[in-house]
Amino acid sequence: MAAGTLYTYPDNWRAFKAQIAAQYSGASLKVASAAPAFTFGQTNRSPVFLKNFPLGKVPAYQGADGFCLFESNAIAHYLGNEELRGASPEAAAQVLQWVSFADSEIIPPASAWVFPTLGIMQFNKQATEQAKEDVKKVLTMLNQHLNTRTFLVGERVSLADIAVVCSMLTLFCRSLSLLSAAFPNVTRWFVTCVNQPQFKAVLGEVKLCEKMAQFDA
Amino acid sequence: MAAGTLYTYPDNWRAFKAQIAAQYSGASLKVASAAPAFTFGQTNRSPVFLKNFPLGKVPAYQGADGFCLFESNAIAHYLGNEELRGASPEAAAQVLQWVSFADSEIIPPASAWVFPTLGIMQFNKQATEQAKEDVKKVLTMLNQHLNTRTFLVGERVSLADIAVVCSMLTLFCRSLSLLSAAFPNVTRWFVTCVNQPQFKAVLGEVKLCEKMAQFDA
Amino acid sequence: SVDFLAQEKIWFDKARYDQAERCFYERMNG
Repeated sequence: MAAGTLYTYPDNWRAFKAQIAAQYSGASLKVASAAPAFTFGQTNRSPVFLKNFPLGKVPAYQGADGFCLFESNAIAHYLGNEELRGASPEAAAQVLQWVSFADSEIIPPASAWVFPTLGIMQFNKQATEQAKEDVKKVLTMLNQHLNTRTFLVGERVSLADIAVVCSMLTLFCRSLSLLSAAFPNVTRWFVTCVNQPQFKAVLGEVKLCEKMAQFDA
Repeated sequence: MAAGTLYTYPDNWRAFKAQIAAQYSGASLKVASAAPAFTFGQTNRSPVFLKNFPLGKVPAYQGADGFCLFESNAIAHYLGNEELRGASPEAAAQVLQWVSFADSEIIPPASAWVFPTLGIMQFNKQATEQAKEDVKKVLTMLNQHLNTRTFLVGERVSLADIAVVCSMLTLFCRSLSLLSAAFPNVTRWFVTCVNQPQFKAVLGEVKLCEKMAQFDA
Repeated sequence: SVDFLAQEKIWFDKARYDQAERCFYERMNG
């Protein structure tokens, strides 16, 4: 059973993937997200950290045995179990499919839409409108896939659900409520997932936003 | 042993990942990349195709048993074998780490650098200079990792090498030769990989570029 | 094949978003 430390800043949706996976597998995971254990911007630029994690990115995982990993999908995979990863070759491939899908189809437009509302980036009307269209396209596809399914792969939660849910957290919590009526299956699936005890233990109470967040200057 | 059809346009570096994986595993893979089997822009917009592959993206894989997959990393994983995927939990996680690394750290700056030289994008001096810096940073890190290693994970070719090599193909073939002297370990590793019979069967003869490609108007 | 590549969806801006996100969270974490 894996045991180690996850270095990250607080409320990092990428780190949540690994943390939720560890909840399912029972892996012993210490989260270092605040001083003195870890200060983002300082610790991850130190020579010691960069020796183990050359890109200085977080989340970063170091096992009690010294085994080091970066890239959140790899860490979540390592901290998961066979069920989460997909027990058959087909299921395992489908899990990877959805994990890649989250990174390539959800994160770019979600970031473009949400970052201005968080004050992370300047608002750009054209980019935001395009991002909304891209998100709608992706949700339409997901909604269709979840029409007859409770989870993305098979009949239980997998790393696919964990990755896609985490990639959509800021969307659902800041921008998506007015759209969620149009994607009832996605909303049903999302609410089911975030109410699983293992998700709740990491995310706490997840509130769908009441009002679409606007640009935060 | 998997058997099926890979739909793609010709010379698709994402499709190469799956094709090379199939070479290693012995999976029977038919590549549909030209009419009448597949015409990019037409076939992947047809209702039949979209029923199996809702995003219309390629590469897309359909097994002889009807099993459908999109996302190139998932297809390569499915068509690979245990050795390629990483035989231990640690190796498997490291493989996923490098596969994610290729998508998140190599492809964006490599594309931003190379696409203007292919006439696909407008040249933007600042963006190109930034992309070159990002690529150099990534290569520096890779070069250090490969200082004492022949392959990225373990002692044999894995999906990690396949994914990272394929993500760097256009770089090495168009823009990188003047830098390759600065990254001798990366060059050694790249040349070793592309000369493996399984890589050669898919990629043919891979020539490192002699002269740095410039913006092609 | 250049025509096909032109239709690929690539997140060219990723570095800009990564940097903005990094700066934001570095500020938030003191």
